[in-house]
Amino acid sequence: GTECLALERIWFEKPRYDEAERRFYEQMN
Amino acid sequence: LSLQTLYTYPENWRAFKAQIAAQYSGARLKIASAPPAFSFGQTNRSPAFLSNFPLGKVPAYQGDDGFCLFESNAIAHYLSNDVLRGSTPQASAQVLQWVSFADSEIIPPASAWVFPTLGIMQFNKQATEQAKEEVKRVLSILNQHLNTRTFLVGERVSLADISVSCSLLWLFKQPYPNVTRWFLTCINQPQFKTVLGEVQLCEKMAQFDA
Amino acid sequence: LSLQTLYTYPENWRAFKAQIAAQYSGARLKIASAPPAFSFGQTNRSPAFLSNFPLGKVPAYQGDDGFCLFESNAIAHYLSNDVLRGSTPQASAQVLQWVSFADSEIIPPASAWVFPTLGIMQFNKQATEQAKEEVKRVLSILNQHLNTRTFLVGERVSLADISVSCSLLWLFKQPYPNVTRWFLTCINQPQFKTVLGEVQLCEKMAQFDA
Repeated sequence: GTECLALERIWFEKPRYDEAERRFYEQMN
Repeated sequence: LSLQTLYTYPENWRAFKAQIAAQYSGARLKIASAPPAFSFGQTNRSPAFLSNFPLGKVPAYQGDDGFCLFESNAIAHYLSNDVLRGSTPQASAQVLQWVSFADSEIIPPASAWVFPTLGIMQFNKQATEQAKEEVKRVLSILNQHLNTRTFLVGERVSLADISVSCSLLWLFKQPYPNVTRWFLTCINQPQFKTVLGEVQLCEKMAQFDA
Repeated sequence: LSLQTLYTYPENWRAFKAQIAAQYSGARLKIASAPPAFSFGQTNRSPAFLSNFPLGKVPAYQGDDGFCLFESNAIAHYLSNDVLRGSTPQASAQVLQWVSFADSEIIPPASAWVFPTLGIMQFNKQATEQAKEEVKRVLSILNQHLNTRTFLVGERVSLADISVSCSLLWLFKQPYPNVTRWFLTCINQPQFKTVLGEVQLCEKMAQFDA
């Protein structure tokens, strides 16, 4: 089962992107 | 008329989904996106806000009856009407299919591509090339689906079109004729225009292609 | 009864959502997860499959009437009944809120944490620490919400509980009492048990904590 799992496309970096977006729009304010 | 409030920072494509849905359903929505009503980074960190919206994220919705909602898809769905949500079990499932498609297939590579151009993420050539390929793959699937259709689900605008087109706002003009035709059809609907204003489609792929 | 088919690889937590929903709604579902019905990596790359499911992703659903659906949340929603979907506009919006929460707040850090322990991703100490912190933040929000509730939305199991508990299957025992209580309540529902079998909750946080 894990080799199938390895093919799953998951946005591992999402928390980092959320953080970057938050900082960007906080600065915009 | 009930005063429902949507908390967000300005120009938040996730909030646009709820705002456009409200244009169709007629829900009267107060947008709290600037002081004193809301200031991103302060208000959404206050105990009062966090007790209603524990993630501290926006968009966040509060009904005049105190009903609170976070997660942009849930808010847009709540502010929609049955036509937008899909009027049959198949249609409503297809609407959810495209809403999920936007979040899981478009946003990740689109962000990986666009964030570095906004200077909010480290630019990495290889990652950008990979993201571009991903976006092209996903857009050609969308393009294929739109070959024979005006809208994504059924014959009318639905939450699927609203979600997918808002998720594409980040991207620039795509060399996919059906997607561009569909995108222009959507953003020229009066309800989209009221919220998005004039959307400038850049004349070429993202500016760093220079 | 109509023969509806769900294509997936075995032990796919995204497919479990649809399978558990079908247990509640009584939808009769044929699971195609092994040859000759389906072989992951071959069938989902065949032209026939791609013409119905252009992303080539599983789980993928095909009704006996030929109706096709991809994206696990759309399939689970379609195979649910109105109790699971939420019987009022508020409840159905809250169900979607927690379904989105599972995908956008739990899965990314949970996968970043657990995948290296399964050996399917490079272990990186700093990334793992960050992912653990993210998971703890999100689980404490869930824990807080469940302080006063048996289930996530209303008084009965809904698609919210099915989606969030399936997204937590990857994680090991959490030191969050309300989450563990709720999790055990969910996975001990007969409909969950039929699909998940006995879920072993490890005695400690993910094994590499040794």
